[in-house]
Amino acid sequence: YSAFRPWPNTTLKWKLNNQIPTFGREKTRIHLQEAFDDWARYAPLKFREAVGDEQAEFSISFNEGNHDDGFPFDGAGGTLAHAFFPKDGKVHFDSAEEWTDKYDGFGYNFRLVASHEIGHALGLAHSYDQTALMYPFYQLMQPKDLLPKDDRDGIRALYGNNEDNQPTTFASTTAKPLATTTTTTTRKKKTTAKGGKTTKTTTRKPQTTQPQVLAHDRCARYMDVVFGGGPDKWLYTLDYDLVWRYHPDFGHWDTSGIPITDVFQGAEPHMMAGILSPVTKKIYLFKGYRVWRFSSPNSLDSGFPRRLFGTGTPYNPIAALYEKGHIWLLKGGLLFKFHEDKLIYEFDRPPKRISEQFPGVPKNVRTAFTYDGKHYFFTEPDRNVYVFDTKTKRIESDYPKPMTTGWFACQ
Amino acid sequence: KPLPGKAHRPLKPSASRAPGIKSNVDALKFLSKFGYNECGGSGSVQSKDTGPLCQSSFQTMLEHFQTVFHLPVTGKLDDKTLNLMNKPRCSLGDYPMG
Repeated sequence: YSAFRPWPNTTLKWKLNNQIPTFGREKTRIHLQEAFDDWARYAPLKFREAVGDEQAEFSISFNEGNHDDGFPFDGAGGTLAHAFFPKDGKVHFDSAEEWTDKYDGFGYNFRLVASHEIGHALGLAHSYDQTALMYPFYQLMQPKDLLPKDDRDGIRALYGNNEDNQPTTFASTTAKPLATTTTTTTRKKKTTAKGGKTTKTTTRKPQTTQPQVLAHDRCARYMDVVFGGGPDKWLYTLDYDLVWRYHPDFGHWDTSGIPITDVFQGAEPHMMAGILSPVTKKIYLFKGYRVWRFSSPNSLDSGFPRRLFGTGTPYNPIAALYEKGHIWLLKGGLLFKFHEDKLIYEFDRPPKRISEQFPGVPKNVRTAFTYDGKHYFFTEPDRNVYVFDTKTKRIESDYPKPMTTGWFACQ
Repeated sequence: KPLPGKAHRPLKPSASRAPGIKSNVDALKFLSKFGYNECGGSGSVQSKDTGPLCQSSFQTMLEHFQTVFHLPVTGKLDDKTLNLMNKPRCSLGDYPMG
């Protein structure tokens, strides 16, 4: 899969501008809702149709030939549809095609093509996995096979995991719910004007999902591994067997964790340290005496994990930092220089102390990471964070601060 | 192909049909349209305005297409490549950056 760019919000509305003449509006809406459900089932996304002149993120229409977006359709066959990445939201279908709602090989199944295009509108590019829905060429699939694994991985890479695998939709207070929409209610007493009598209407608010609360905990918890600074700008945190990510542009965490083996194939739970080398772009994860090396989150380099040898090799390093072209590993208040090319440690005699290399940082560091030219040190038991600026070689003036507010993912 | 016994449904009388890909020129347009022209321009493979550094030959583009779609990498517009190019598809390019 190729995850390109997500929407910053995950509750999204769609607007249908016209329909397939042979389907009519209702049938077109139902199959579109099925297509949205395909994605909502595997990612914490909520979709519903916009009501009246409500603003919608997705604008869906059927056009023929030139329809002034610079991508003319070409008649029956050839190109069937296209969509634009976030935050554009336009989804166009070629109305010259033979659209069908059957899965018998005649014509082009509208739900399948719609699901593919919605994948684009949600931020996924084409995939070269021939079993994928995001494969560029039309291929018949049966509904029970949706979504294939490649597409599940792709949408989770963008939006995280949807724990209970149920498509979730939300309905506006005025919308006539579609046959498949679950209605939401709020638990409040309402007075209705009928005959002056008060009637109690019990309604229930959609549950705020547990992960939201967890996300907040994320700030106050130690994570086994924290690293970032890759081209995708995500800050990856590993918390035992789950990966949680934070994106500084959108300012929010994943709403739920993704199993570590889904993101870093070949990794194990409870990794101890990790880093992304800004020079080689390789991701290293450390645990015990072993090191895993990834060229990208889902491609473990051959021959890894490897056992690291040499006297004095630290067992279960607690953190990895990057400075001036090399990697420091921390353990027991000491620093060990790790050589990427030779995959060995080099340590000074006597060993270098953290406070020597990073003046002002105390000995009781519990974990640390480097992001955008700064080192973030988390200490215990006082649960403070120190931010060390590698340019000025000093702790930033208003640090240390309490962990709950003092690191950028929580400010 | 129509299943035996099932009458093949004719296309909508009004629908024009997408032109098939038959020649190198057609294939070049297809490859440029869907992002296989590393020079980024569409239709101009050896374009002067992108400067001497940008030399993306038709054969290179074909090999790129054949490689990513697990076809025999012949660098020629052979039957298997033509067959895939003529399959109905999404009109978005295959490279988001493009």
